[in-house]
Amino acid sequence: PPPTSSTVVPPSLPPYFIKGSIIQLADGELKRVEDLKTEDFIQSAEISSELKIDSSTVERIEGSHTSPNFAVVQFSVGEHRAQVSVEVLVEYPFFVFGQGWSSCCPDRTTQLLELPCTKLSVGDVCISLTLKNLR
Amino acid sequence: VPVFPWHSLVPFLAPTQSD
Repeated sequence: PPPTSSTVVPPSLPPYFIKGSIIQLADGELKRVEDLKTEDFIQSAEISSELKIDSSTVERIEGSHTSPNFAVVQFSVGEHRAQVSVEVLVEYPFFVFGQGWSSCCPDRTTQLLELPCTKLSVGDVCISLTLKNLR
Repeated sequence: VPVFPWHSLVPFLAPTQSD
């Protein structure tokens, strides 16, 4: 069976997901969070000496046992298809390849952050990061 | 105005490598 790990994201929304937040790409360019494109992440990772983009496919989304405000999203990460589950607030946005920001509850994301967002679904391929030369 | 690095927006999912 593939290795499994689990990550818990802190129970608050980071400020950089609020619409209008200024994000610096690896080449120094500044963009608003709502204007980011898939290519911005890919190009930034290419410049980075430590980080590389991995594809993380959503395999399962279920409610958290801890709180109704949380969801557990299970990803299959990278070429090794390692199973990683992440417990996040339902409004926590992930960036889906070719699509943009998506969350388990896009209505809440739009309400709380004003960040345009679509519904995160099983089969979506999200952008995630791993270390280069990790072995 | 605060400026945030691009990689802070991306979840860091580093699975244990089995090989």
